[in-house]
Formats: sequence, structure tokens, C-alpha cells
Amino acid sequence: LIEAKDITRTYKIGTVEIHALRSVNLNVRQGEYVSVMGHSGSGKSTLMHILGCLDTPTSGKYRLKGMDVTSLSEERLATIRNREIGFIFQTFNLLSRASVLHNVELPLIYRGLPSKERKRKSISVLENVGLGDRINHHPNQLSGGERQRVAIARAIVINPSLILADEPTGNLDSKTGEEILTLFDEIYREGNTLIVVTHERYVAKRAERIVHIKDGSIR
Amino acid sequence: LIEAKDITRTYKIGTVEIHALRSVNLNVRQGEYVSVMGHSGSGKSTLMHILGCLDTPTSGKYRLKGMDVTSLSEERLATIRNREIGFIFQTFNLLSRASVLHNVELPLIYRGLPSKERKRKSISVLENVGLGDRINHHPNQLSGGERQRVAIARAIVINPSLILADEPTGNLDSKTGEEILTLFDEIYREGNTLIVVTHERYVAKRAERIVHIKDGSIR
Ligand SMILES: Nc1ncnc2c1ncn2[C@@H]1O[C@H](COP(=O)(O)OP(=O)(O)OP(=O)(O)O)[C@@H](O)[C@H]1O
Ligand SMILES: Nc1ncnc2c1ncn2[C@@H]1O[C@H](COP(=O)(O)OP(=O)(O)OP(=O)(O)O)[C@@H](O)[C@H]1O
Ligand SMILES: [Mg+2]
Ligand SMILES: [Mg+2]
Repeated sequence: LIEAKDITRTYKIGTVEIHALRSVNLNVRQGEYVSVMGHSGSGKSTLMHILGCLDTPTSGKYRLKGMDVTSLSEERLATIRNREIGFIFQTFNLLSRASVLHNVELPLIYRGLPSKERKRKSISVLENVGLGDRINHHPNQLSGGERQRVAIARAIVINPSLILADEPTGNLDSKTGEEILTLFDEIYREGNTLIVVTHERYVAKRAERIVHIKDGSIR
Repeated sequence: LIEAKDITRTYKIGTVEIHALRSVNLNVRQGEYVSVMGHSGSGKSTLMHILGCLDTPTSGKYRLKGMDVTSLSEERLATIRNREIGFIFQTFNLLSRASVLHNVELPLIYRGLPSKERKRKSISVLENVGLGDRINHHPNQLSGGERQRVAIARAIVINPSLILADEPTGNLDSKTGEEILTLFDEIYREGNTLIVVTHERYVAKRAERIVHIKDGSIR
């Protein structure tokens, strides 16, 4: 599914160059469950954004489902993101002026689902993450872990074939974290692909294999 | 140092009442190191905001250093916050348009420290959290764990007598987390008071005792 070859990503701050990713190679098969670990600042989120078509590498090639992503138009990339990929951001990225329900409905609105069906799907997934009684709250009326779960719900409501989760349990106690991992297991059993960045070993161990990143390189 | 008596905090969403804290009693002595654990949504951040004079309880009494906080003016509360309390927010709350260095200098600017000294102190504390080479970045040019460490640096640069840390290692790998805990140990050895909310057991075990919160109550 994923073939990332010699991916390099460099940022420039003034005259200083930061090599966030250095010639990274990563292959992930359809239906695989991979976890990614590494120190703070080692390049995990940068890698995830490139895999999720949210950022382009400075150099290197990224093929997703056989398509060379670096050669696609912005519209085509947006379509792939909306249809194929469920991205859970490390910092959630919720709409602060919309309700929890509306935040989760948003990807279904983009897909043209009728109102009744998208409400039903959204409420169902919010109940699955334990937020059935928070659907009318706004993000600033939620706890940190509740916001994280809204971000998770929004990513999985479209039944994506690829889940990219960036520290999905960083704000969750282990019991609530286990509930999320149980959901991920279900998604995995249905033949979908999961890549989960985590700093918690109990989360990493649920995957088939663990990829380690250090200073922008996969070891 | 802290005497919280019958603290209740209720939120209203439409007609629904949410009992975030229910008659919570908590005493913390000067120089104590306490950790707080509990499920997502159990009331930990709500409690921390009240202890940090950032929120007022719906009912109950909160005495800090013998003063009845609920009877103080907003100016007096602001002074206490700026001088006595280092608050590390679960969602960081950094100024996005200011550099990392400026974010950490801010509390020292409020205290009237001269520019040379506050730069020196800020750079020193940023080096202590491993961000010496990130001082000119803006928060959106940092990783999640780097932003968390800026929030930590900003809280400790004033040498506060009370540290309130809300999930300070949520975005940190265990090695970087240990470096932060080592800093906390130093602050503790100097006779200061620490209250640390965490969902990670290795963090909680560093404290003298663990307080458990469930559905807004301390068990
Ligand atoms: N402004 C608000 N309006 C309404 N409800 C709120 C508000 N802020 C928090 N809540 C609710 O109060 C409860 C306690 O929130 P709090 O942030 O204290 O939880 P927490 O223990 O810190 O959770 P987490 O571990 O997820 O950060 C949550 O269920 C939340 O939905
Ligand atoms: N926009 C940017 N401009 C400059 N440097 C950046 C930018 N974004 C990230 N960086 C730097 O690139 C490095 C990698 O960042 P990344 O967010 O991928 O790390 P990470 O592994 O996800 O870390 P964490 O575990 O703390 O979330 C970091 O050292 C960071 O400072
Ligand atoms: Mg990251
Ligand atoms: Mg919280």
C-alpha cells in the first residue's frame, strides 16, 4: 500500500537547516498494523504528514496504492485524503466553533451523505469512543482526552482503508486507551491498514511490528 | 499550603448540568509532591484550574497559604498566579505569534526582570528541557513534545513555590519524560510543592502519594 523511498524533509529557520527526515524508506502492506516509536523531535509527525498526503517531501518518492503521490494535483490529493485516509492529529485540530457532532459529521458532509445517515453514523462512532453524552458540547467544553476522542471519531467515521494515528492515547488513561485500541483492532480485522505513532509501549505492542525513528532516520 | 474543602464545580450545557467536581476535599502540605490520576473526564483539569486560581468553584472553600482565595480580587489572584504558581497546561497554551524564547520570558517580563537577566534565565531553562537549539522557533515550527517542553520551561522559569502540572509528559517518550521528572525532583528537593496530573504510572510513582479521582470525587 505504502512505498516511501528516500524521503527527506528539511525545514529552514533563518539560515539554519533542520533535517526532520533523512532518506527514510518505509514499506507498509495492505492490511498491516504498524506502530512507530521514537524520541520527541525525532520526525514521527513529519513522516505521518507526508504519508497522509498533508505535506510533500523535500526529496524522495512516495507511492500510495501504486500512485506516485508527489505527481498528483492538490484536488486529487484532497480526494484521496477524504476518501481513503483517516488522520488523527497529535494536536487534534478540531473546529472550535462547531459542536462535537458537527466536527465528526464534517468528513461525511464532504462525501455528500444525506443528513439523517451522517447523523446516525456520527452518533454511533461517538458512542463507540464513550462520548455519546457530549455530542452538543463544543471542543472548549471538553476535557483533553475527550477532545482527543473526538479527533479519533472524526477519523474513523468514514471507514477509511488507512488509519494514520499520531499519539492517539497521549491524553488518555489506560482504561480509555484500551477502549480505543479495541476499536483499532476491529478496524484492523476488517482488513484495513493502521500506522500508529505512540510513546506508550502497551499501545505499540498491539501492532504487528514496531518501526523506530531516531534523528530523522529509521533504524 | 493547600486546603480545598467541599469543592464543587458544575457546568451547564443548555439544560444539562455536568458535575465536574463533587464536594472534593484535598489538603497538600508545603513541600509535598502529589500525583493525581483518574479516567479521562473525571475532573482532574477542573481541579487543577481551581487550585491554580484560574477558575472559581461553584461552591466550597479554597485556602492557599492560609488565604481564602474565593474572597480575593482578580488583581490579587493574578499576582499570586504570576509569583507563586507555575502552571503547565494540558494543551500548552503558548503564544503562537511569539518565539519560544519570548514565550518563556513572558512571566519574567511581568515580574519586571531586566532584559539581560531574563534572557539568561530563559535560555538556561530551555537548555534544561533540551530545547537550547529551538529558541527562535515559533510554536507551529515545533513537534508536539517540544511545545509541551516550552510550556514546562515557561512554568518553571520563575522558580515557583507551587508547580501544577497537567499531564506534563503526555507527548513525551519515556527518555525525555525522565529528563522532565529529574527537573521536577530538583524543584522538589528545594522544598517546593508539586501536584502532577498524569495517566502514566512511571510518572505517578515519583510522587510521595497518589490521589485518585473518579467521576468528580476523590476516592
Ligand atoms: N467548559 C465546560 N463546559 C461543560 N463541561 C465541561 C467543561 N469543561 C469540562 N467539562 C466536562 O467536565 C468533565 C471534567 O473535565 P476535566 O477537563 O476536568 O477532565 P479530566 O479529568 O482533566 O480529563 P482528561 O484526562 O481527559 O484530560 C468532563 O467530562 C468535561 O466534558
Ligand atoms: N515547521 C517547522 N519548521 C521548522 N522545524 C520544524 C517544523 N516542524 C517540525 N520541526 C522540527 O522537526 C523535528 C521533527 O518534528 P516532528 O514533529 O516530526 O517530531 P516528532 O517525532 O513528532 O516529535 P514529538 O514526539 O515531540 O511529537 C523537530 O525537531 C521540530 O523542531
Ligand atoms: Mg509528533
Ligand atoms: Mg485533563
